Amino acid sequence: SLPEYNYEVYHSLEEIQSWMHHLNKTHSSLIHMFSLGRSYEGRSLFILKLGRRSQAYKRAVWIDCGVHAREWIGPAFCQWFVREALLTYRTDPAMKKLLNHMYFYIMPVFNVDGYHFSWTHDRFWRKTRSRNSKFHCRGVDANRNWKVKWCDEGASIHPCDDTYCGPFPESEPEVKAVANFLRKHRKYIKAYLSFHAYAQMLLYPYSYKYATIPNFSCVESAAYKAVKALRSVHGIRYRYGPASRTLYVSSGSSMDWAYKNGIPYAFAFELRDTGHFGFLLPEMLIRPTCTETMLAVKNITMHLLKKCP
Amino acid sequence: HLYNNRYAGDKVIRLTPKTEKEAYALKKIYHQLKVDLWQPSSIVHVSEGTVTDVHIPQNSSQALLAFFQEANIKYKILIEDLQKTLENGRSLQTQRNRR
Repeated sequence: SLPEYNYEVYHSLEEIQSWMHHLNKTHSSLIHMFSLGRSYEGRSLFILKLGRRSQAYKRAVWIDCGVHAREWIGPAFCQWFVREALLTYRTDPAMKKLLNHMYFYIMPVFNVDGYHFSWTHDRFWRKTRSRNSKFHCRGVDANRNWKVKWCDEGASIHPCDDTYCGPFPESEPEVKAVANFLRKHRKYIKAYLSFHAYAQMLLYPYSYKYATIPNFSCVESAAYKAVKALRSVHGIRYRYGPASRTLYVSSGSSMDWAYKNGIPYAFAFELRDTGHFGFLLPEMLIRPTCTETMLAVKNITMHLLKKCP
Repeated sequence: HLYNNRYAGDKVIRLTPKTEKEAYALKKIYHQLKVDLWQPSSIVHVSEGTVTDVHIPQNSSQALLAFFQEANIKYKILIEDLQKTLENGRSLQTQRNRR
Protein backbone atom coordinates (compact mmCIF):
# COMPACT_ATOMS: atom_id res chain seq x y z
CA SER A 1 0.00 0.00 0.00
CA LEU A 2 1.07 3.58 -0.37
CA PRO A 3 1.89 4.18 3.32
CA GLU A 4 4.04 1.05 3.56
CA TYR A 5 6.32 1.76 0.63
CA ASN A 6 9.13 4.04 1.68
CA TYR A 7 9.45 6.92 -0.78
CA GLU A 8 12.39 8.40 1.09
CA VAL A 9 14.89 5.72 0.23
CA TYR A 10 16.38 4.64 -3.09
CA HIS A 11 14.91 1.43 -4.44
CA SER A 12 16.34 -1.26 -6.63
CA LEU A 13 14.83 -1.90 -10.03
CA GLU A 14 13.06 -5.01 -8.75
CA GLU A 15 11.50 -3.06 -5.89
CA ILE A 16 10.34 -0.31 -8.22
CA GLN A 17 8.78 -2.76 -10.65
CA SER A 18 7.11 -4.62 -7.83
CA TRP A 19 5.72 -1.29 -6.59
CA MET A 20 4.37 -0.55 -10.06
CA HIS A 21 2.66 -3.93 -10.24
CA HIS A 22 1.15 -3.33 -6.84
CA LEU A 23 -0.25 0.09 -7.75
CA ASN A 24 -1.65 -1.34 -10.95
CA LYS A 25 -3.70 -3.76 -8.89
CA THR A 26 -4.73 -1.48 -6.05
CA HIS A 27 -5.42 1.80 -7.88
CA SER A 28 -6.98 0.65 -11.10
CA SER A 29 -9.29 3.64 -11.32
CA LEU A 30 -6.31 5.97 -11.72
CA ILE A 31 -3.40 3.75 -12.77
CA HIS A 32 -2.83 1.47 -15.71
CA MET A 33 0.54 -0.20 -16.15
CA PHE A 34 1.82 -1.43 -19.48
CA SER A 35 5.11 -2.24 -21.14
CA LEU A 36 6.64 -0.57 -24.17
CA GLY A 37 8.89 -3.50 -24.96
CA ARG A 38 12.17 -4.82 -23.67
CA SER A 39 15.56 -3.41 -22.90
CA TYR A 40 18.81 -4.66 -24.40
CA GLU A 41 19.15 -7.20 -21.59
CA GLY A 42 15.53 -8.26 -21.87
CA ARG A 43 13.93 -6.30 -19.05
CA SER A 44 10.44 -4.92 -19.42
CA LEU A 45 10.06 -1.20 -20.01
CA PHE A 46 7.16 -0.43 -17.71
CA ILE A 47 5.05 2.70 -17.89
CA LEU A 48 2.33 3.92 -15.54
CA LYS A 49 -0.56 5.71 -17.19
CA LEU A 50 -1.93 7.96 -14.49
CA GLY A 51 -5.25 9.76 -14.68
CA ARG A 52 -8.98 9.28 -14.43
CA ARG A 53 -10.15 6.99 -17.17
CA SER A 54 -12.20 8.67 -19.79
CA GLN A 55 -13.53 7.89 -23.23
CA ALA A 56 -13.23 11.54 -24.17
CA TYR A 57 -10.11 13.04 -25.70
CA LYS A 58 -7.55 13.94 -23.05
CA ARG A 59 -4.23 15.61 -23.43
CA ALA A 60 -1.24 13.87 -21.94
CA VAL A 61 2.11 14.61 -20.34
CA TRP A 62 5.08 12.27 -20.64
CA ILE A 63 7.49 12.05 -17.70
CA ASP A 64 10.62 9.91 -17.70
CA CYS A 65 13.30 9.44 -15.07
CA GLY A 66 16.56 7.54 -14.98
CA VAL A 67 17.77 8.06 -18.54
CA HIS A 68 21.24 8.14 -16.99
CA ALA A 69 21.71 5.25 -14.62
CA ARG A 70 23.62 6.95 -11.80
CA GLU A 71 21.12 9.78 -11.37
CA TRP A 72 19.08 7.99 -8.75
CA ILE A 73 17.15 11.00 -7.52
CA GLY A 74 15.31 10.93 -10.87
CA PRO A 75 13.52 7.58 -10.33
CA ALA A 76 12.96 8.59 -6.71
CA PHE A 77 11.10 11.66 -7.94
CA CYS A 78 9.03 9.70 -10.45
CA GLN A 79 7.85 7.45 -7.66
CA TRP A 80 7.15 10.44 -5.45
CA PHE A 81 5.10 12.06 -8.19
CA VAL A 82 2.87 9.03 -8.53
CA ARG A 83 2.47 8.75 -4.77
CA GLU A 84 1.52 12.41 -4.40
CA ALA A 85 -0.91 12.20 -7.31
CA LEU A 86 -2.71 9.24 -5.78
CA LEU A 87 -2.67 10.60 -2.24
CA THR A 88 -3.95 14.06 -3.09
CA TYR A 89 -6.32 13.31 -5.95
CA ARG A 90 -9.38 13.76 -3.73
CA THR A 91 -8.09 16.53 -1.48
CA ASP A 92 -6.15 18.81 -3.83
CA PRO A 93 -8.33 20.57 -6.42
CA ALA A 94 -5.30 21.24 -8.63
CA MET A 95 -4.27 17.60 -8.70
CA LYS A 96 -7.85 16.52 -9.27
CA LYS A 97 -8.10 18.86 -12.23
CA LEU A 98 -4.82 17.59 -13.67
CA LEU A 99 -5.76 13.93 -13.38
CA ASN A 100 -9.29 14.50 -14.64
CA HIS A 101 -8.23 16.51 -17.65
CA MET A 102 -4.96 14.83 -18.54
CA TYR A 103 -3.12 11.58 -18.52
CA PHE A 104 0.41 11.33 -17.23
CA TYR A 105 2.63 8.66 -18.72
CA ILE A 106 5.32 8.00 -16.13
CA MET A 107 8.42 5.97 -16.86
CA PRO A 108 10.14 5.68 -13.48
CA VAL A 109 13.25 4.00 -14.87
CA PHE A 110 14.08 4.60 -18.52
CA ASN A 111 17.48 2.95 -18.53
CA VAL A 112 16.55 -0.22 -16.69
CA ASP A 113 19.73 -2.15 -17.54
CA GLY A 114 22.00 0.71 -16.55
CA TYR A 115 20.07 1.36 -13.36
CA HIS A 116 20.33 -2.28 -12.35
CA PHE A 117 24.05 -2.23 -13.14
CA SER A 118 24.53 0.88 -11.02
CA TRP A 119 22.91 -0.96 -8.10
CA THR A 120 24.92 -4.13 -8.47
CA HIS A 121 28.30 -3.22 -9.91
CA ASP A 122 29.21 0.36 -10.68
CA ARG A 123 27.38 3.11 -8.83
CA PHE A 124 28.56 5.72 -11.32
CA TRP A 125 27.54 4.00 -14.53
CA ARG A 126 25.75 6.37 -16.93
CA LYS A 127 24.99 4.66 -20.18
CA THR A 128 22.88 1.72 -21.33
CA ARG A 129 24.43 -1.76 -21.34
CA SER A 130 24.39 -2.61 -25.01
CA ARG A 131 27.42 -4.35 -26.46
CA ASN A 132 29.61 -3.15 -29.25
CA SER A 133 31.02 -5.80 -31.56
CA LYS A 134 34.22 -3.90 -32.33
CA PHE A 135 35.10 -2.52 -28.91
CA HIS A 136 35.26 -3.93 -25.43
CA CYS A 137 33.32 -0.97 -24.01
CA ARG A 138 29.61 -1.23 -23.42
CA GLY A 139 26.75 1.18 -23.45
CA VAL A 140 25.37 4.18 -25.28
CA ASP A 141 24.40 7.53 -23.81
CA ALA A 142 20.61 7.30 -23.99
CA ASN A 143 20.43 11.09 -24.14
CA ARG A 144 22.60 11.29 -27.26
CA ASN A 145 20.89 8.50 -29.21
CA TRP A 146 17.85 10.38 -30.52
CA LYS A 147 17.48 11.42 -34.12
CA VAL A 148 17.97 15.15 -33.83
CA LYS A 149 21.31 16.37 -35.16
CA TRP A 150 22.47 12.96 -34.05
CA CYS A 151 26.13 12.59 -33.05
CA ASP A 152 26.97 16.20 -33.66
CA GLU A 153 28.42 18.61 -31.11
CA GLY A 154 28.38 17.41 -27.52
CA ALA A 155 28.21 13.73 -28.41
CA SER A 156 31.00 11.26 -29.06
CA ILE A 157 31.54 8.65 -31.78
CA HIS A 158 33.77 6.62 -29.49
CA PRO A 159 32.06 3.64 -27.82
CA CYS A 160 34.19 4.00 -24.70
CA ASP A 161 33.10 7.58 -24.04
CA ASP A 162 30.30 8.40 -21.64
CA THR A 163 28.53 10.51 -24.28
CA TYR A 164 28.75 7.86 -27.01
CA CYS A 165 25.90 8.49 -29.44
CA GLY A 166 25.59 4.89 -30.55
CA PRO A 167 26.15 3.18 -33.93
CA PHE A 168 23.04 4.89 -35.36
CA PRO A 169 20.04 6.90 -34.05
CA GLU A 170 17.62 4.93 -31.88
CA SER A 171 20.05 2.02 -31.79
CA GLU A 172 19.12 1.46 -28.16
CA PRO A 173 15.92 -0.57 -27.77
CA GLU A 174 14.89 1.63 -24.83
CA VAL A 175 15.19 4.78 -26.94
CA LYS A 176 13.44 3.14 -29.89
CA ALA A 177 10.56 1.93 -27.72
CA VAL A 178 9.93 5.33 -26.19
CA ALA A 179 10.37 7.12 -29.50
CA ASN A 180 7.82 4.80 -31.12
CA PHE A 181 5.34 5.44 -28.35
CA LEU A 182 5.78 9.20 -28.49
CA ARG A 183 5.46 9.17 -32.29
CA LYS A 184 2.26 7.17 -32.07
CA HIS A 185 0.71 9.39 -29.39
CA ARG A 186 2.09 12.77 -30.38
CA LYS A 187 -1.39 14.05 -31.16
CA TYR A 188 -2.23 13.77 -27.46
CA ILE A 189 1.07 14.42 -25.72
CA LYS A 190 1.45 18.10 -25.06
CA ALA A 191 4.40 18.09 -22.71
CA TYR A 192 7.57 16.08 -22.30
CA LEU A 193 9.49 16.16 -19.00
CA SER A 194 12.74 14.32 -18.40
CA PHE A 195 14.45 14.15 -15.03
CA HIS A 196 18.21 14.10 -14.56
CA ALA A 197 20.77 15.20 -11.97
CA TYR A 198 22.71 17.13 -10.93
CA ALA A 199 22.83 20.88 -11.52
CA GLN A 200 19.60 22.42 -10.22
CA MET A 201 18.34 23.63 -13.57
CA LEU A 202 15.16 23.67 -15.57
CA LEU A 203 16.02 23.46 -19.25
CA TYR A 204 14.09 23.73 -22.47
CA PRO A 205 15.08 23.45 -26.15
CA TYR A 206 17.30 23.75 -27.89
CA SER A 207 20.18 21.64 -26.64
CA TYR A 208 21.79 21.09 -30.02
CA LYS A 209 22.00 24.69 -31.17
CA TYR A 210 21.96 28.27 -30.01
CA ALA A 211 18.56 29.43 -31.21
CA THR A 212 15.23 30.54 -29.76
CA ILE A 213 12.27 28.24 -30.05
CA PRO A 214 9.14 29.61 -31.78
CA ASN A 215 6.95 29.24 -28.68
CA PHE A 216 9.57 30.74 -26.41
CA SER A 217 7.14 33.04 -24.66
CA CYS A 218 4.90 30.37 -23.16
CA VAL A 219 7.75 27.99 -22.42
CA GLU A 220 9.85 30.64 -20.73
CA SER A 221 7.00 31.88 -18.58
CA ALA A 222 6.17 28.32 -17.55
CA ALA A 223 9.81 27.76 -16.59
CA TYR A 224 10.03 31.04 -14.68
CA LYS A 225 6.93 30.30 -12.65
CA ALA A 226 8.07 26.74 -12.00
CA VAL A 227 11.44 27.72 -10.56
CA LYS A 228 9.81 30.47 -8.54
CA ALA A 229 7.39 27.95 -7.07
CA LEU A 230 10.21 25.48 -6.46
CA ARG A 231 12.24 28.08 -4.60
CA SER A 232 9.27 28.97 -2.41
CA VAL A 233 9.41 25.56 -0.74
CA HIS A 234 12.94 25.39 0.67
CA GLY A 235 14.69 28.38 -0.86
CA ILE A 236 16.62 26.31 -3.40
CA ARG A 237 17.60 28.21 -6.51
CA TYR A 238 17.31 26.65 -9.92
CA ARG A 239 18.63 28.28 -13.06
CA TYR A 240 16.45 28.05 -16.12
CA GLY A 241 16.77 28.61 -19.82
CA PRO A 242 17.59 26.95 -23.12
CA ALA A 243 19.83 23.96 -22.51
CA SER A 244 22.50 25.05 -24.99
CA ARG A 245 23.13 28.28 -23.11
CA THR A 246 22.26 27.28 -19.57
CA LEU A 247 24.16 23.98 -19.53
CA TYR A 248 26.05 23.14 -22.75
CA VAL A 249 25.44 22.18 -26.33
CA SER A 250 24.55 18.53 -26.80
CA SER A 251 23.01 16.83 -29.78
CA GLY A 252 20.73 13.82 -29.90
CA SER A 253 18.85 14.57 -26.68
CA SER A 254 15.36 13.28 -25.94
CA MET A 255 14.08 16.75 -25.10
CA ASP A 256 15.10 18.18 -28.48
CA TRP A 257 13.69 15.16 -30.27
CA ALA A 258 10.36 15.44 -28.46
CA TYR A 259 10.15 19.11 -29.38
CA LYS A 260 11.10 18.51 -32.99
CA ASN A 261 8.50 15.75 -33.21
CA GLY A 262 5.62 17.98 -32.32
CA ILE A 263 5.48 17.98 -28.54
CA PRO A 264 5.29 21.72 -27.98
CA TYR A 265 6.44 21.88 -24.36
CA ALA A 266 9.59 19.93 -23.63
CA PHE A 267 11.66 20.33 -20.51
CA ALA A 268 14.55 18.65 -18.78
CA PHE A 269 15.08 19.00 -15.07
CA GLU A 270 18.51 18.70 -13.53
CA LEU A 271 17.64 18.04 -9.90
CA ARG A 272 19.66 18.57 -6.74
CA ASP A 273 22.34 19.28 -5.91
CA THR A 274 25.10 21.42 -7.41
CA GLY A 275 28.02 19.24 -6.40
CA HIS A 276 28.25 18.90 -2.65
CA PHE A 277 26.96 15.34 -2.90
CA GLY A 278 26.49 15.17 -6.66
CA PHE A 279 25.06 11.81 -7.66
CA LEU A 280 25.18 10.67 -4.03
CA LEU A 281 22.34 12.83 -2.81
CA PRO A 282 21.60 11.39 0.64
CA GLU A 283 18.27 9.71 1.22
CA MET A 284 17.35 12.32 3.82
CA LEU A 285 17.27 14.87 0.99
CA ILE A 286 14.83 12.89 -1.15
CA ARG A 287 11.80 14.42 0.57
CA PRO A 288 12.77 18.11 0.23
CA THR A 289 14.00 17.58 -3.33
CA CYS A 290 10.82 15.83 -4.36
CA THR A 291 8.40 18.19 -2.63
CA GLU A 292 9.89 21.25 -4.30
CA THR A 293 10.10 19.51 -7.67
CA MET A 294 6.50 18.34 -7.33
CA LEU A 295 5.37 21.93 -7.03
CA ALA A 296 7.40 22.90 -10.08
CA VAL A 297 5.91 20.11 -12.17
CA LYS A 298 2.35 20.90 -11.07
CA ASN A 299 3.02 24.51 -11.91
CA ILE A 300 4.27 23.70 -15.39
CA THR A 301 1.38 21.40 -16.20
CA MET A 302 -1.25 23.79 -14.81
CA HIS A 303 0.32 26.63 -16.76
CA LEU A 304 0.27 24.59 -19.94
CA LEU A 305 -3.33 23.56 -19.32
CA LYS A 306 -4.55 27.09 -18.75
CA LYS A 307 -2.25 29.53 -20.46
CA CYS A 308 -0.58 27.89 -23.41
CA PRO A 309 -2.17 26.96 -26.74
CA HIS B 1 30.58 -2.47 2.62
CA LEU B 2 28.62 -1.45 -0.39
CA TYR B 3 30.15 -2.28 -3.79
CA ASN B 4 32.82 -4.35 -2.04
CA ASN B 5 34.37 -1.15 -0.73
CA ARG B 6 35.73 -0.34 -4.21
CA TYR B 7 35.28 3.40 -3.74
CA ALA B 8 37.29 3.61 -0.52
CA GLY B 9 39.70 6.51 -0.75
CA ASP B 10 38.28 7.79 -4.02
CA LYS B 11 37.68 11.50 -4.18
CA VAL B 12 35.56 13.93 -6.11
CA ILE B 13 37.30 17.22 -6.79
CA ARG B 14 36.20 20.42 -8.42
CA LEU B 15 38.38 22.43 -10.74
CA THR B 16 37.49 25.53 -12.67
CA PRO B 17 40.20 26.35 -15.21
CA LYS B 18 40.87 30.05 -15.27
CA THR B 19 42.58 30.11 -18.65
CA GLU B 20 42.42 28.14 -21.86
CA LYS B 21 45.88 26.83 -21.09
CA GLU B 22 44.62 25.34 -17.81
CA ALA B 23 41.58 23.96 -19.57
CA TYR B 24 43.78 22.29 -22.14
CA ALA B 25 45.96 20.78 -19.41
CA LEU B 26 42.92 19.41 -17.64
CA LYS B 27 41.43 17.98 -20.79
CA LYS B 28 44.71 16.29 -21.58
CA ILE B 29 45.05 14.67 -18.18
CA TYR B 30 41.38 13.73 -18.00
CA HIS B 31 41.73 12.03 -21.37
CA GLN B 32 44.96 10.27 -20.45
CA LEU B 33 43.62 8.93 -17.18
CA LYS B 34 40.13 8.26 -18.55
CA VAL B 35 38.62 9.86 -15.49
CA ASP B 36 35.00 9.57 -14.44
CA LEU B 37 33.74 13.07 -15.17
CA TRP B 38 30.72 13.99 -13.10
CA GLN B 39 30.27 17.35 -14.74
CA PRO B 40 30.26 18.33 -17.47
CA SER B 41 29.26 15.11 -19.20
CA SER B 42 32.10 15.27 -21.68
CA ILE B 43 35.69 16.47 -21.76
CA VAL B 44 34.91 18.51 -24.89
CA HIS B 45 32.84 20.87 -22.77
CA VAL B 46 35.79 21.80 -20.56
CA SER B 47 37.02 25.28 -21.31
CA GLU B 48 37.96 28.43 -19.45
CA GLY B 49 35.49 29.00 -16.64
CA THR B 50 33.80 25.57 -16.85
CA VAL B 51 33.14 23.99 -13.49
CA THR B 52 34.45 20.43 -13.69
CA ASP B 53 33.75 17.79 -11.08
CA VAL B 54 35.88 14.69 -11.44
CA HIS B 55 35.88 11.40 -9.59
CA ILE B 56 39.43 10.21 -9.11
CA PRO B 57 40.35 6.76 -7.86
CA GLN B 58 42.35 6.36 -4.69
CA ASN B 59 45.40 4.96 -6.46
CA SER B 60 45.82 8.00 -8.70
CA SER B 61 44.62 10.77 -6.44
CA GLN B 62 48.04 11.58 -5.04
CA ALA B 63 49.62 11.92 -8.47
CA LEU B 64 46.74 13.95 -9.82
CA LEU B 65 46.63 16.35 -6.92
CA ALA B 66 50.38 16.80 -7.21
CA PHE B 67 49.93 17.56 -10.91
CA PHE B 68 47.29 20.17 -10.17
CA GLN B 69 49.48 21.79 -7.55
CA GLU B 70 52.45 21.85 -9.88
CA ALA B 71 50.37 23.34 -12.67
CA ASN B 72 49.00 25.84 -10.18
CA ILE B 73 45.44 24.79 -10.92
CA LYS B 74 43.27 25.44 -7.94
CA TYR B 75 41.00 22.64 -6.85
CA LYS B 76 38.50 21.92 -4.12
CA ILE B 77 37.80 18.53 -2.67
CA LEU B 78 34.04 18.03 -2.80
CA ILE B 79 34.01 14.49 -1.48
CA GLU B 80 36.98 13.31 0.56
CA ASP B 81 36.09 9.63 0.58
CA LEU B 82 33.47 8.43 -1.85
CA GLN B 83 32.83 5.15 -0.05
CA LYS B 84 32.09 6.91 3.25
CA THR B 85 29.80 9.41 1.57
CA LEU B 86 28.01 6.61 -0.25
CA GLU B 87 27.42 4.69 2.94
CA ASN B 88 26.54 7.71 5.06
CA GLY B 89 23.92 8.71 2.53
CA ARG B 90 21.84 5.70 3.34
CA SER B 91 19.08 6.19 5.82
CA LEU B 92 18.91 4.11 8.98
CA GLN B 93 16.15 2.00 7.52
CA THR B 94 18.16 1.15 4.45
CA GLN B 95 21.12 0.21 6.60
CA ARG B 96 18.88 -1.95 8.79
CA ASN B 97 17.40 -3.64 5.74
CA ARG B 98 20.86 -4.40 4.42
CA ARG B 99 21.89 -5.91 7.72
